[in-house]
Amino acid sequence: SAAASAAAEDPLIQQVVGRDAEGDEPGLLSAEAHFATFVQRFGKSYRDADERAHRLSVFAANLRRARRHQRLDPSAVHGVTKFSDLTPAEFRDRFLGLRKSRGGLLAAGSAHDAPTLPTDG
Amino acid sequence: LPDDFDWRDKGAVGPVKDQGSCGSCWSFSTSGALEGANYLATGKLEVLSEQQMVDCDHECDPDEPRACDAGCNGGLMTTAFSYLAKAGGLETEKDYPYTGAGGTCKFDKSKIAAQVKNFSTVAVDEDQIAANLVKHGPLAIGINAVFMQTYIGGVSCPYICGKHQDHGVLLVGYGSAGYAPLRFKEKPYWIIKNSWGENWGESGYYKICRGAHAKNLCGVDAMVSTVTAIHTQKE
Repeated sequence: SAAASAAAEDPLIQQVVGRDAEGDEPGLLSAEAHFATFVQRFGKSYRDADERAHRLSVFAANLRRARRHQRLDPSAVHGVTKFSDLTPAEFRDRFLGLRKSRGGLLAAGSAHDAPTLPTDG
Repeated sequence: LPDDFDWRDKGAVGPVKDQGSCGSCWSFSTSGALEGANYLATGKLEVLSEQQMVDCDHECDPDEPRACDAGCNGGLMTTAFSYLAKAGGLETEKDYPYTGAGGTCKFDKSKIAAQVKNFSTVAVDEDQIAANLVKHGPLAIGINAVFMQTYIGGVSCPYICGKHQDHGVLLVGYGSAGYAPLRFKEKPYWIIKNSWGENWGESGYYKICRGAHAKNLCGVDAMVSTVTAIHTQKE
């Protein structure tokens, strides 16, 4: 009943349901609908139709990835973010920037170890 | 140690910022830690510059001479603290605003608003991390950001997560009870300030599990550094 109610209020959901009923691939249609909302919500623009199609395919892969993350991380909410049209490699290159350090441990530079602090009482 | 602690409630944390398409997370983590330390030293929150570090900090790790801070191409918080200690300090965001791209260094010593007194690394121990957080202010930490690309809210507690850190963020507090619905239990968590704007995560923040069954989750406990500030008076 919640879905029916949402569909009644949201023309986008009605559109997806309608197309699905005609036998199109539900996953792709769902991704297209989500992508349209994503583009509008985050003010995204792409240089041409090819770029848009590529970003849609990346977005669809990220929807699957978000579902996978949701299963692996059930206490958080995972879904569409402003990074949903980026591949993991693009995301890493553009938005992460912590230099790699040996063995994953802190490259301390000239930092000293902090003295041990009391933690009880 | 208190059960719950949050530096945001105490006025030591500035607004959420947005690094844009630039791998400068390390500079935001560094500036956030010094903003908190400076608040503790002076009682005043100065929003500090990241662009100064992006443009001017080319400090290298003494143990890895080829690993140097490199603006949008990445850096490390401890080497940034080392740069700040040598350069004299950090200007305010207003005096040296963020552009999201590297440029020529325009550092003006006369505009220094916060100075590093000392910095150190914290042991891989949740109690020590919490104690240093409470005593010295927000901590610069590294994290594996693989689950952050799709994160919207809640307490992140993935069953598996890489431990190699690839993102610099700021630890600002912790809570004792974030509800994990599918595990039917309350989970303690860290509160982390990110630099991807307010429209990411929980108004720019990320919560990640801590505690006995979530030690060093996503490498969050293994790259922690603390800084203290000198009480400076801006002219």
